Amino acid sequence: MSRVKALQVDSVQRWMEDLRHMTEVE
Amino acid sequence: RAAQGRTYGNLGNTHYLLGNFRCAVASHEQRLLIAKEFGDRSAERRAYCNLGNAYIFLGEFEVASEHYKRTLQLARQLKDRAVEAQACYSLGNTYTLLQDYERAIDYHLKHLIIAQDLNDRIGEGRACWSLGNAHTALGNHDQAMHFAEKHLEISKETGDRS
Repeated sequence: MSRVKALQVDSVQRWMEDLRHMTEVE
Repeated sequence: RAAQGRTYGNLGNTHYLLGNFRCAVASHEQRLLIAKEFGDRSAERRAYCNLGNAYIFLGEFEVASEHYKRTLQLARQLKDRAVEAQACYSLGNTYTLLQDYERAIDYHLKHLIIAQDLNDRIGEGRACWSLGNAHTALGNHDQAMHFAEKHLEISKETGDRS
């Protein structure tokens, strides 16, 4: 599996979509 | 100095949400430094997690994994099981990005066990989904089927149609 394909793993994509809006607040 | 620490954390988060990941890293590094000065392990843990997240979007997955490992260590020291589960989930996904599927499975299994202990069915479903994908990548089709079936069962229970 290429690096590009690894980025297309649907569970990882979903995680990254959530992560983009997630911060550990002070 | 304590207020500076909190402000660096807030700045880092704002840069992150704006997509300025290099600036986010610089701010969270400062926050980490001050957290260490105060021996504030919760703040240190938050800084490592925020740094890991920023490095993911910079495409520096190895560096991200190192920060998530420190997050995991601190979560264990602080006996925060939910944060420990989250760190394992992040590590599982990061190792998937690094195409190290054995390590990814290792962390996703750790996440699964904690999610089960905490009765977190949504977390458990995500762990099964991730484990199914990692086993598929390795050609372990029986294991992949097992986790896909578990994921389907949990998705029905939680009403997750997608």
